[in-house]
Amino acid sequence: QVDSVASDVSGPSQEQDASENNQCSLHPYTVSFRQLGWDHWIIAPHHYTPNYCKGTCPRVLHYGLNSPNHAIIQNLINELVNQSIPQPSCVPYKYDAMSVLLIEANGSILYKEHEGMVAQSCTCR
Amino acid sequence: EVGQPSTTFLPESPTLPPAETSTMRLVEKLLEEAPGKEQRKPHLEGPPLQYMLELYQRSADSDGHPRENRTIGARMVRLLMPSANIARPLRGSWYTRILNFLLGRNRVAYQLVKATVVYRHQLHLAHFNLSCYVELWVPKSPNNPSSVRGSSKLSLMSQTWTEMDLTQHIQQKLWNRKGRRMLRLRFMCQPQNDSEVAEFHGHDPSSVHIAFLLLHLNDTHKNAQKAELLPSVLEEFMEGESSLLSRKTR
Repeated sequence: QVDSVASDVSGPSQEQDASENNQCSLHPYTVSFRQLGWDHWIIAPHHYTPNYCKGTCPRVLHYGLNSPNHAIIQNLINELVNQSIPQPSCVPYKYDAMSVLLIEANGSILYKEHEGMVAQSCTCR
Repeated sequence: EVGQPSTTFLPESPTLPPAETSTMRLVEKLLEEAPGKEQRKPHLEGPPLQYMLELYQRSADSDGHPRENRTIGARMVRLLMPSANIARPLRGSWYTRILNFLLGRNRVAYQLVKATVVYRHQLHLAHFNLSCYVELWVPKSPNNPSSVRGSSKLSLMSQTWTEMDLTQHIQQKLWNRKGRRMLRLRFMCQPQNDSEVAEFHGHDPSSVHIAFLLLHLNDTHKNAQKAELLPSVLEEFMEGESSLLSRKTR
């Protein structure tokens, strides 16, 4: 079975060609706190750029995708053993922090750095 | 909930299915101290907000990315206004107010990095120039002096504001106390010109911002980031798998 997979993955398939343009990657996205309905208590910044990850995960997870061993195994399981086990998903890999300035319910003003607010890169896992 | 401005849906939510719980926990954390829409406006003006906006601009760029060279020394800075501002009887030429700052409960184990009170050391009120200072207010007892002064330095904010370090006092006396935690300060002013003392009586500077408290905090609740260690069993498996794959590919 591994032999057949190995021969399958040795050259790009038509399916891979088609999905190459739609491969898992980071997409920029900005939303205003007004759109989120939070502008009455978040003073700064006015905009939030969380970004997002979108695209298909290739059958062979190359190093650039930073996929963990588990994702590689799960891909193999999907391919070889049980197709009801899903292929890995395209999700954020690294995140940036974001600082906000907000008014609290008791009237105090808070500067706070929140971790994990901005997607910086993507992975398949 | 996008497009549905509401900060009250969380407490009203029924029991959430597990998949939604973690998402809601984050949003809940973000919103836990959010005020109602009508509460913001009264606090949006004046030196306290100006101070925090300047602090923000020094610490983060316009997109909110924390600056690498930021110097605040903590991940959180909370500005507290006095919850009570009580006038005391005049003593000679001294005008005195007691300022109460409610520190609230230490709900998520915040570590206090630094605490300072920022106050006006010069007040211009109804044509009078006042010199002011702040000291800790401690109830009189045989073992306690009536007040303790901290070390003061001029604030970066303006020439009329001074910053006094209270970290040690709050850390030792208040921070780990259970229940109600309140810092009491005595704000004292005196006309700069002795001849103005009699005329000054009757004027009240309570309507202007005279002091606020700054707490620099770190959240110790956050899990330390774990190194991604490959379990040895899986490592062995992967080594075998990769050599098998490379042989077959060859």
